[in-house]
This record gives sequence, C-alpha cells and structure tokens, in this order.
Amino acid sequence: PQLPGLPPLVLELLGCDQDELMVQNKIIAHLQQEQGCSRGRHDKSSTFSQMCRMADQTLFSIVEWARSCAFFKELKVGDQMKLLHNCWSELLVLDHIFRQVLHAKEDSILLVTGQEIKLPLILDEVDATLSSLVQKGQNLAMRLHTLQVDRREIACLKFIVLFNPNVKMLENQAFVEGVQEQVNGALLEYTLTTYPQFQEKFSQLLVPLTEVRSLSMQAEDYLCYMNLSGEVPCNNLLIEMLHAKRA
Amino acid sequence: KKKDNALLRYLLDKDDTV
Repeated sequence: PQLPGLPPLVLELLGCDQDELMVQNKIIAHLQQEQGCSRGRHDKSSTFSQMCRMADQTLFSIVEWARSCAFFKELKVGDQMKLLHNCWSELLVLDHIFRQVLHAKEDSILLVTGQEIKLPLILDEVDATLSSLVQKGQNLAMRLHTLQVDRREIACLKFIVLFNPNVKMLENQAFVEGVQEQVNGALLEYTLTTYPQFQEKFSQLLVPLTEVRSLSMQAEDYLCYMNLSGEVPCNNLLIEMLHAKRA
Repeated sequence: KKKDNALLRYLLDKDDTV
C-alpha cells in the first residue's frame, strides 16, 4: 500500500523482490532432481555438497532478481556481468542473513528450501571453518534483527550492494554511481520518516555491509579451498562465478 | 585476464519473451 511519505523508489525496489514461495518450490524441485546421485550418503561431505547446491540455485534466483530490475536492464550485459562478478557472494550472504533476520530464531536456521534446521545440528555436520562462518552469519543476523531492519530496508540494501560504483572498468560507471546515490537517498528518507525515533538507523544499517563483505570473502576463500580439494559439485554457476572472479 | 563466464552471459542475454 502507498503510505504517506514513503519514497516511491523504495516501493519500486521492494516490487523487484521475488515471490519467496515460487523461488522455494523451484529450488526444491531442482534439488530433488539432482538427489539421485547422492542418495544414501549422509556425512560432512554430503552436507557441504547440499549447501553448495542450494547456494548455486539461489545464485540463479539472484541473477533473475537483478534482471527484473529496471535500473539493471538499462546496463549493457558487460556491465551487468561486472557488477554481479563483484557482489555475487555478498548477495548470497545477504540472502541467507536476511532470511534469518525475518526467521528471527537464534537457535535455528531457515534454509532457502523452507526447511528449518537446529543450529547445533548444522554445526555438527560441517568442519570448523564452515562452522565458524555459519556462526558469524547467525550473530550478524541477530544484530540486524535487534536493529529491526524491515523488508523495505532489506530491498534497498541489496541494491546498494549490487550497484557498486567502485567496480573497475565499468562502461557506464556514472549510471551505477547515480543509482547507488538514489537508493541511498531513498533509504535515508524512508528510515527518517518511518522510524523518526531512531535518527541513526540509516547509518546503523550500512555498518553491517562491511561485515557482509568480509564474510563473503571468507566464504569465497573456503569455497576455493574446497573446490581445489574436489569437494564442490562441478559444472554450476557457483563455480563459474568463483573462477571468473579469481582468474 | 578474467575467464569469460559463459553461463552467466547466457542467463543475462536470454530472451524471456520467446
């Protein structure tokens, strides 16, 4: 609904959000199709491999999300690729963290498939590095939950990450910079009018993005290491993105 | 030099109206 004082851009960005149930069903269907080859296995390696498959399918939905947005459509494919190469892992981390913010349970994790898994169960199924990453993500999600970040703010934050004017060799750098400025402005206006008792909310929302960047870098390093060890399922978008960025 | 990302290029280039 159109609320007074709600910046139209915030509503437009929120409108780009995909139907969660549709994404969920698509991913479940794909994972069930793939399951044939790994049936019966249940160990640390198969848990990691399942996480990779989920992340891979989530990446497909992230690309679809970006393509659905008017601003993104205005860019040439070359620039679209550069933006996504730069932030795919951040968007994956954000997708996971925002799901936990809305799930709002400290002791369990909501997967993109809609399954809820108790945190200790996951931590027990993965190695120490991944366990630490999952816990850091959970801490960050709980801090964002304390900040009471809402869906409209989440929609804006995703675009601030996607339209990063610091990406090198962009053909239309000025446009990307302009979009980020517009989204920043709309988010600032939104937080000031919707949460007038919380004047610092805008700046408080941007702080965690640095941590998301750092978490996503650590996740990429871990994926690289696991890929070299032959543990990552091959021929997927996840690995293509990893190679494109690291090559 | 960055390796070309063929799958991503395909996903961005494909025509959904067809």
